[in-house]
Amino acid sequence: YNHFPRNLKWQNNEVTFRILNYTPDLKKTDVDRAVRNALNVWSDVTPLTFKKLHQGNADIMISFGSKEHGDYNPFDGPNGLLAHAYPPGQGIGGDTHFDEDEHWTKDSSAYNLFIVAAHELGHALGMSHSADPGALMYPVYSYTTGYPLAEDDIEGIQALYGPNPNPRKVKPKPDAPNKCDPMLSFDAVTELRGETIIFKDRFYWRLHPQMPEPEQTLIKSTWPSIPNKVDAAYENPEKDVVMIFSGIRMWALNGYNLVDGYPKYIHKLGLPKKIRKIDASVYIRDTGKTLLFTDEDYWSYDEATGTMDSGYPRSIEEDFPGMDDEIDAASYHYGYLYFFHEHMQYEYSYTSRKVIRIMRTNSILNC
Amino acid sequence: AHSFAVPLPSEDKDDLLLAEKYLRRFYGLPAGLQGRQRSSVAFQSKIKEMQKFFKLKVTGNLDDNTLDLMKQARCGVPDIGE
Repeated sequence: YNHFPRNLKWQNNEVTFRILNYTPDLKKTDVDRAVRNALNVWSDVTPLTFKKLHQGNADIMISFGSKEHGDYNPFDGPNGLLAHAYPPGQGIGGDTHFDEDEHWTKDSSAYNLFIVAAHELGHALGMSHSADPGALMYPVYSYTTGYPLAEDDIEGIQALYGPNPNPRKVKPKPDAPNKCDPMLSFDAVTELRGETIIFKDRFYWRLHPQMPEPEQTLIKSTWPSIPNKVDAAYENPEKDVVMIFSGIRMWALNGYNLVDGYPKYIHKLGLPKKIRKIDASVYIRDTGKTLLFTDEDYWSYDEATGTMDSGYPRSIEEDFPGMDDEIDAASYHYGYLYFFHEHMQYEYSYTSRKVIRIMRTNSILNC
Repeated sequence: AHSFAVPLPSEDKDDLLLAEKYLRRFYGLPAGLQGRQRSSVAFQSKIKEMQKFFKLKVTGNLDDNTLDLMKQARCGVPDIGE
C-alpha cells in the first residue's frame, strides 16, 4: 500500500460528504446506496464515521462530470480514466469526481459504481495507489464480488487512522500470492495458445516464451464468469478450448470467451457422482487422452470419442511409479509429465516410466 | 543533408503519444517537446518506473505488455509523486 506524501489524512474522525449531482445511468437511490456502501467499506475497519450533508461545504464533495469539469484535470470520454479523487485537505481536498462519459452500473456489465467509489474514497481518505494487483487501491479497474478490501488496503488505512474500536467481522481478501515464496503450491496449470497459465487463489500467472517475467492477473479480470478458485485445467489444442474445473462444475473457454452451454457438471465426462472435485488434469497430445486426477486415482478421457476409457479409475501410484502423493496440478511437454504437489514438482518420463527429476514448484516462475 | 529518419507508422505514433500522455499524467514525465521520445532518457526512466510499479519486466521499452496495461480502464490519480 502507499500513502500520499506527508501522509495526508483527516485530523477529525467525523468526516462529512455531500453528493452534488447524479448520473442518469442509475436511480438516485442506487447512487446514494453505492456511495454509502463504499464509505462503509472504510468505516468498517477504522474509527472513521461519515455524515451526509445536503447543502454547504462538506469534506468530501462528490460529483459526476465529463471532460473538463472545473478542476483543470479533465476526463477523457468513455473508458480510459474512470474517476479521480483528491487527498484529504481544505478546498478541493477529499473531493471525488466520476467521469459521466462512462456507463455506471450496479453489476459487472459495465463500470460498477460501488467498486470505483470505494477505490476513489480510499484516495479521499489518504490512500495512494497500491502495486498489489489484488488490492482495492490497485490503479486498474477490475470487477470483483464480495468484500472489496484486501489485507494490503486494511493495513494501509489503519496505518493512518488505527483500527475500528468496535470491529464488525469482515473477511478481507488475501494478498496476491508471492511467486518466489519457497512454499508456494499451484492450484492448476494449463497451456493456452502457446502460453502457460498457472492458477493460484484468485490469480493466475501468464508465462510466454518471449516474456521471461510472469505476469500476475486476477482471474476475474480476464474471465469474469469463472470462479475465483480453479481446481484443475487443461487445453485441448485441437479444439482450441481450455477446460476449467472448480468443484463439481467445469467451464470451457475459447480464449477470453466462455463456450455456450457451460458450466456443466463434471459427471458429464463419465465420472461417478461420488467424485466432487478434480485435483489435476492434463491433456496428453501424443495419445489424445486427458488424464483426470482425483485423490489417489486417475481417469482417462478420450477426447476424440468424448467418452471415459474403460478400466478406470486406476491407481496413480501403480501407473506412475514414484508418485505416491496427491497431485495439485499437472502438465505435459514433449514426452514428460510434470506433476505438481505442494512446493515440489516431479518430472516423470513416460518412456522410462519413472520420476527423473524433482524441482521446486515455482522454478517454472524463474524463482 | 540526406536523412535516414523514416516516418513512424501511424499505429506506432499513436502508441507513443498514448504512452507519453500516460507517463505525463501518472508518472510525472515532464511536459514539453522531448524530441524523439523513445530514445529520451526521461521517457525511458518513466517507463521503467511504471513497469516497476506494475511488476512488469523492467525494460524501459514500450513493449506489448506495457502498452496493454496503459490501455486498461483505470483511476485518474497519479501512481507516483506529489
